[in-house]
Amino acid sequence: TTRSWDFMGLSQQASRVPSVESDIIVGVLDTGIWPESPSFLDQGYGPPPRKWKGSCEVSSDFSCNNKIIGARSYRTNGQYPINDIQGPRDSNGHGTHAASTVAGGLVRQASMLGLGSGTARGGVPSARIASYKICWSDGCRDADVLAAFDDAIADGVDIISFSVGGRKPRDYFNDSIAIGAFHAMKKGILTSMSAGNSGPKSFTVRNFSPWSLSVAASTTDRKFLSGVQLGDGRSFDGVTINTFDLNGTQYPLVYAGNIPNIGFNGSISRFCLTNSVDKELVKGKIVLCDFFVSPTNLSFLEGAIGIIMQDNNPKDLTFPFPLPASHLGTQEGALISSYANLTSLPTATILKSTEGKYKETPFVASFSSRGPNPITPDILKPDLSGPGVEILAAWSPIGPPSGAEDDTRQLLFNIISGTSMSCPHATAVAAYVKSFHPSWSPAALKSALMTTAFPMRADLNPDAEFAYGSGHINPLSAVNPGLIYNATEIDYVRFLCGQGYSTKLVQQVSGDNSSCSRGDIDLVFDLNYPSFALSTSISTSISQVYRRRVTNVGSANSTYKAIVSGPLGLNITVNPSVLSFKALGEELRFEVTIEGSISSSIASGSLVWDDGKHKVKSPIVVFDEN
Amino acid sequence: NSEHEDRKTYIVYMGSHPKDRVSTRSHHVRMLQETIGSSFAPHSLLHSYERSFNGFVAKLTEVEVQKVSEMKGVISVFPNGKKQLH
Repeated sequence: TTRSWDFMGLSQQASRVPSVESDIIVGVLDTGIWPESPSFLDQGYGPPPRKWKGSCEVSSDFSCNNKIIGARSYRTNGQYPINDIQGPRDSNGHGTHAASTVAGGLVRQASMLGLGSGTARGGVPSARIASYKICWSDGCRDADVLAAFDDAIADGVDIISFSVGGRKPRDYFNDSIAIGAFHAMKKGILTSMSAGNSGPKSFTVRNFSPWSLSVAASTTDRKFLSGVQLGDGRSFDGVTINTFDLNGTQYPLVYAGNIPNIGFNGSISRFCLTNSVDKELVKGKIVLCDFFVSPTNLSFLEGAIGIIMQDNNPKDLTFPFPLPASHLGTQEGALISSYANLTSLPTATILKSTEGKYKETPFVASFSSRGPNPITPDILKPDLSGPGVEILAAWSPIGPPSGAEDDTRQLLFNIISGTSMSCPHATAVAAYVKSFHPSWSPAALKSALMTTAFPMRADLNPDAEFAYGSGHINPLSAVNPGLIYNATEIDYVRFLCGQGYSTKLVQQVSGDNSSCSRGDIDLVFDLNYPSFALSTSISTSISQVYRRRVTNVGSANSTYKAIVSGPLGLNITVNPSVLSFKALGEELRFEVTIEGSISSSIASGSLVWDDGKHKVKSPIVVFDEN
Repeated sequence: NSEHEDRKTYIVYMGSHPKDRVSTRSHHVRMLQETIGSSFAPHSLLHSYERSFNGFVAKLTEVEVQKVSEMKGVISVFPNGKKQLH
């Protein structure tokens, strides 16, 4: 956060409504919180807002304050993992990181042992935090997820940040997260969720319910480089978050393929698979491996000075390591291998990370989960993208920053990557928008974020909208979107009818007299969603109508014209193509018709409603379901 | 003991609370005992969702899961699975 907010234009000087922002309560469902973090000091904060009905699980070593106004932990089965702390204290760091990204106060000169130095801050630094600990060292159980949603909704939080997901997609009402988010939406609470880290494969997006916001992870313009210098003077730029400084000292370099452990041969040990290298022969040396090794899986290199890894994997998922480490591509790796194998006494050193700049950014991280939506392909997911690569935010000093048990660094800030990091950025922007428009519904907030997103470049993101959704969050524009695609619980219930749910079921879910009819099959195309998706097959003739309505939240008297851009082979029409509003809050309807066929796996276009002041943009994606 | 070992933790989701009342733990126990029989021990009901929606967490056998799935007002019954940090 020392870079991410400025990168997207939300500077410290950005316009705010402090009295409203300080009444916003953000519920963070995660690993708990470290209340002593400088990000959560409560100087200058008044008592909790009157609407707050939550509680703090106080113990001899844990209490809340006027910044962290609530904290509870959930472990339904009552059996705690041995090394975990009972209660809401965060022994991992992840929950502290998320909470401070959303609503942490300003901390000047924050850094991770000198890396990423700057002012760490949340997107809504005046807002209050309610922490719900649902995740423990053995994972996050559905029963605890639902228990936390049950409380957070009733406690009076305004928005929920949820950076957790399942391995497999599940139908909406067999999924604790979708269920919790649905009931949150019913109470006017938007749930912002991480899209998942299973990219770049297709259909990997998780947390895709239409009533929640699904957030992909993208880069800022800052990247960290961890250089390698060889004894012959050559140097290479690798990546990783390396806080260790070897002061330029050259250490013996050994190729893992040359030091197999008993029972292994060099063809295995070269990849540094667990226990495959001789423990004695790595001591005091820098080890060169032909594959990436997880920082949590390095105990077999105990006594080594450092690790250099080379492979073909993308270099945008960078981790802190418990020892000096650098990760390079195979081109540089081949040169280092050749040096290590052909020199009689090869040496190398690994440099402490330095900051570099991406030339072309933002792009969606390779690890960020991709659409299409695995359950409802005609709803585009993820919804949008936000900063989720190398994010510096608060950390628990008892949580190993690399995740490795033997990592003894005790840090107040850590630099990590994931959609877990992009989600709280989107949560904060939604809260920021809500501080200007406190009465806006979850769907209105979503719409504001999606229709004002910065466009992202398809040439940098081959999966296009399936990687970034509507684009990159744009906090300043989201405050004034001009038009919003609103939706209420009734709209989502009708959507569920279209998904095959029965009247009986939707009545039970909603608690009212909603009913489904036999003609409800195509209702997915009528859900008032701020994006348009259609699954089809290549060369199949299509003719699909979408019914939408937009509410005027810009200028009372305004006329919007539809500007459509469509790919070759598709004819996209909007009827009417001009919308004339006479009042704020007025709602007008229109239809979008897509006709033609596609000749490639994905065809992207857009609809922009333009009144000269606002550009209300929605992506249109037609794709091959096969 | 063997019956206890066969029980796994499930979430029983029942949607919104009925308009005129909030379902409580005692209500859920009563429902389970009516459906499964008096053999259902209250301590097998691990948690009741009472504040924002209706449902509960219980240790159930596979046969009991089938019975509970058919219970009036039940929308879904699914295992207490595990999620991961992202």
